[in-house]
Amino acid sequence: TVGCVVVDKEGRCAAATSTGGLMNKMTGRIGDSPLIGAGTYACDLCGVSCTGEGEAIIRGTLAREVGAVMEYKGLGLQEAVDYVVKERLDEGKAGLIAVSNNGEVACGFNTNGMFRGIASEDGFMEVAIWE
Amino acid sequence: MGGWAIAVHGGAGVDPNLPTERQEEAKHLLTHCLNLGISALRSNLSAIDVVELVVRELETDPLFNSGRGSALTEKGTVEMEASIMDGPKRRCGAVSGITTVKNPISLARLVMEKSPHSYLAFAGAEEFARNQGVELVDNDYFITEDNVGMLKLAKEANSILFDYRIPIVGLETCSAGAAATESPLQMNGLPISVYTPE
Repeated sequence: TVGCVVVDKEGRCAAATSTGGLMNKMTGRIGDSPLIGAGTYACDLCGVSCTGEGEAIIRGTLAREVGAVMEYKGLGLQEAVDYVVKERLDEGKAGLIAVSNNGEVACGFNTNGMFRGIASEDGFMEVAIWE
Repeated sequence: MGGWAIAVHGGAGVDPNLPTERQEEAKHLLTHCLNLGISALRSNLSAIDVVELVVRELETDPLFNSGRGSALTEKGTVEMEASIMDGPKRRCGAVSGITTVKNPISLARLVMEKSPHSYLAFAGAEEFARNQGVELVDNDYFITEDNVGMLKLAKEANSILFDYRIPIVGLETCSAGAAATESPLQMNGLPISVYTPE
């Protein structure tokens, strides 16, 4: 699975996710990536793209959950990402990337690693795989 | 307003034995895609345009599990899915069961922009693609030798392999495959292998 989230200069957030799914999957199996609110979500507060064990991400409505805890609990972006990965995945393994309309960018995962890259206008840039 | 920011991912759950050169290859592609997005943002493209542009690039490179280089179904074919969402007004588009569209994320974008719906799947999505004139290719375009080898491994291990690569070098050692049999991954609290017989 691949994904990208962006907040632009106007503070507008967007998210996109694309995947081939699971190796050896049944034909017709649908995972989290095309499900708005599970694998992908964006609103005026944030943009989120998820990857990992689709069934767990769907159960946890993971991407929307990040926006929800920011909206209802007033959490910041990284706090929201950490909370969702810790509290909403049960035993599922997954990771996600997210941006906020304030220009924040975050990622979180409970797997042994995640292929990811992050950058922001203030010059921060990081490309990493492991913890 | 805090300025622009961008993040990309290529999947979570990484084979612990992934060779260094494959790690470098992955980092190289992620850096390339980040830079593509950064220059688009500096050119004042909107967020929704940038996420589509970057995911198209990731779909076209066979390294990660999307577009070319997608994981294979139990039949050895490719069925892709994608979704996109624009924060202001929460507009969204999604597709599933895509077998001939070169860049599924752009089809998802067209569902959002050019259809009255949010989600189209399988034959309906493929017909919409033809009507919209997006670039179509044979299903073979998406299939790589790496993945044919991985599917073989998965069938031998009678399991569904989790969203990550298995190094060709590792094939002899069957590291992940062995891992799959030694300590099978859990899904919904069950060993992942129970799903295959269904």
